[in-house]
Amino acid sequence: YLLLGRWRKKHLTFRIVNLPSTLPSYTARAAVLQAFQYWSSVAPLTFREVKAGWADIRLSSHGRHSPHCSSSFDGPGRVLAHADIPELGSVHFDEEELWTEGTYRGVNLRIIAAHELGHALGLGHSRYTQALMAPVYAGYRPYFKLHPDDVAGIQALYGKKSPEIGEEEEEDTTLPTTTLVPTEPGPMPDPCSGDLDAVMLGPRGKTYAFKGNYVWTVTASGLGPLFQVSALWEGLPGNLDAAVYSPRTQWIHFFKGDKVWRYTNFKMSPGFPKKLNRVGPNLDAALYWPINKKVFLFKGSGYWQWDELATTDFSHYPKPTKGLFTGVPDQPSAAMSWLDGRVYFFKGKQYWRLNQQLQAEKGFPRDTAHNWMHCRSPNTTASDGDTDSSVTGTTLNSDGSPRDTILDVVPSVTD
Amino acid sequence: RVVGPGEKEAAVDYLLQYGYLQRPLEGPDNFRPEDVTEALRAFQEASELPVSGRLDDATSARMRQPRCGLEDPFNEKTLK
Repeated sequence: YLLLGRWRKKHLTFRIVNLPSTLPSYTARAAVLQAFQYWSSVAPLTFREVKAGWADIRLSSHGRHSPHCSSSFDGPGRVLAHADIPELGSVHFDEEELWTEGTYRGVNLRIIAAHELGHALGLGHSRYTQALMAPVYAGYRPYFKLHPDDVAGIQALYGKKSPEIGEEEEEDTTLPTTTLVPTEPGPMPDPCSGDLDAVMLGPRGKTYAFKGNYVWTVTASGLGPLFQVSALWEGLPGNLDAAVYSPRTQWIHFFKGDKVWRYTNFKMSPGFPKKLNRVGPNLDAALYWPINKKVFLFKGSGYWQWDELATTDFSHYPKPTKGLFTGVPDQPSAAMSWLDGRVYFFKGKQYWRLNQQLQAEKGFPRDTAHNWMHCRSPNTTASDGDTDSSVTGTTLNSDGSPRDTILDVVPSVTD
Repeated sequence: RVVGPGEKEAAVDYLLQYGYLQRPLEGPDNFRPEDVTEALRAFQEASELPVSGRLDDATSARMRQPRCGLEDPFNEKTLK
């Protein structure tokens, strides 16, 4: 690694002025937040977002020429981005590139943003071609992580990350801010381990898998990148108990302990999180059943049926899960209704598929890692026939679920 | 393979843009062949390519790859 300079403080502010338009704004924003976290996870750096005014690091996108930047870009290909060294703080992306996330097509915004932030923090180019700080873009890597040379470089500038964050300096806190980090993200889970905290068929038919502090999307062609949960849903903790999206209300509910969080897309609803006081804490799983448009909450061997838009009488709940969902395990890890109209339950490293009569189908449980996460089991060969064609052969990005008008009613399950 | 003048010019531009070649403050505008050869060797070494000092296909291809706009710090001295 080469060192070009350093900031004289470790708690930096940043501002996203604008980001490339080829990505949805929430995807681009999540990519940039994750880029910051690569560095803050290995060095005692924190990054605080400001929405207006001056910031130490300012990210923006511009075309071939910009009145605010002396370095021009050159259209698609070649130069992708550039950044200033400390303590200047500009990070610029070439607007004409095909910026992408979660695909080998185009240029991955998260990886390039992390590279340019490396410059903004004081790192020059590395001569290791596999390092993030190598000058040439090495392409999309689904399980990207910093190279030891990147880690050594940033730690040479700012030291190693220690459990205590504190001491020193600065900063005016009067601006509206979003606090990023400073919680330890924890180890990145292995999607091939097969066990999950929660799964959800989310907005636009995307399938989300949650484990620890991370979330990723599951598609027919593979897995998306792992994001920290809080990078996508600001304010949401990791290690969730359950997650469920309702096409009826377009609300996403997340459950953890005795609290519930509600989001519309990636924006938290005002007043949340709230305390769960009418159903038990520490739920196991949740799913939306499109047939009756109700949300089902599972804990132990029981379930609650909840109408999001009406006052539900929970006095007869919990009811035995086996009374309605035949052949599923107690204490499921996760559950969801999926694009194929079937209900899926997950527990341990296995999953169960239920037919329209909510009975577990023959041949289940099957291996979650193999059939959902595209992982090759060391004990499984192609001739084993352990392939669930309804999962692996389906395009996941269309949502045929019904959508009703959003009603501004506070769910009765919450206080 | 014979390298065309346009390709050679593009390579020199690249080496100049990314810090492998430095234009002298005084003297002729054209780089000496040995300066270009040394810059190419530095670029090839930094790119983990066979080090020949010649503009071969692999070197040209490497120069066409998408990259960061900042200069590289690599020259014979830093690589050593």
